[in-house]
Amino acid sequence: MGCCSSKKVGRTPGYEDPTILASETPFTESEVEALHELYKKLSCSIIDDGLIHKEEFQLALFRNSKRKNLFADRIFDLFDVKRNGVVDYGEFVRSLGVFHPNANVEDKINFAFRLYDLRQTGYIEREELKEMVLALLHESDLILSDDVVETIVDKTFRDADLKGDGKIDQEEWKELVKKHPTLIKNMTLPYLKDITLAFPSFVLSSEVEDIE
Amino acid sequence: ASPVTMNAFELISTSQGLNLGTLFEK
Repeated sequence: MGCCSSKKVGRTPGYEDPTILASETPFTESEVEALHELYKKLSCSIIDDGLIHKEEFQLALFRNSKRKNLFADRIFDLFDVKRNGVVDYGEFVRSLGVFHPNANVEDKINFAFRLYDLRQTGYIEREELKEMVLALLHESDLILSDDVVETIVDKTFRDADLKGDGKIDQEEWKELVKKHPTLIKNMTLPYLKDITLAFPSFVLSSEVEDIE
Repeated sequence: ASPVTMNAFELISTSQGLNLGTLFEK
């Protein structure tokens, strides 16, 4: 990956005071600052404008900027809170905060619901679930017959759709997660607890900036 | 577990596109 020409912390678009970000997220101030190192790395990997574009997000996830993936698209869209096609620093830190091991479980459950509510109707519909299963199978080069896919989706709906109206609402989703807590396992990134170890270069680069 | 016996959401959660841990790999 490339490297930004700009080293000034304040030039990052959407840059926010680490104290404020730390007060609104499960991160400490030094973790927020360490995340800035990661953000700078990601946000200048293709387009050096200090913002994370979808291609840069894909590059970071898959080592391939052109790789299309339904789930990566959804994550990016949820990170892009302002819906302007890019993820700025504040959006990045706040969104990643949901994945922190100490983040509120309710927030994780809600985030996962929004992620799977592909068309943002307020419900996870049967068609959406099937679309996600097919996308996962395609991504994994797994071939299952349509009958088997239908069986998987049916079984999940029998488990989740308590009201039997053919769609899963937030309340039903919460009940499902209560029954199967592993469903939100991917909403926690253990790495986020050791972020300052992962990006110790922050300490060095901030000292350099002070001298400049 | 066989995909057939898995909850669809459990299956989906294994997607690489949902594995944000990759962002932290150097």
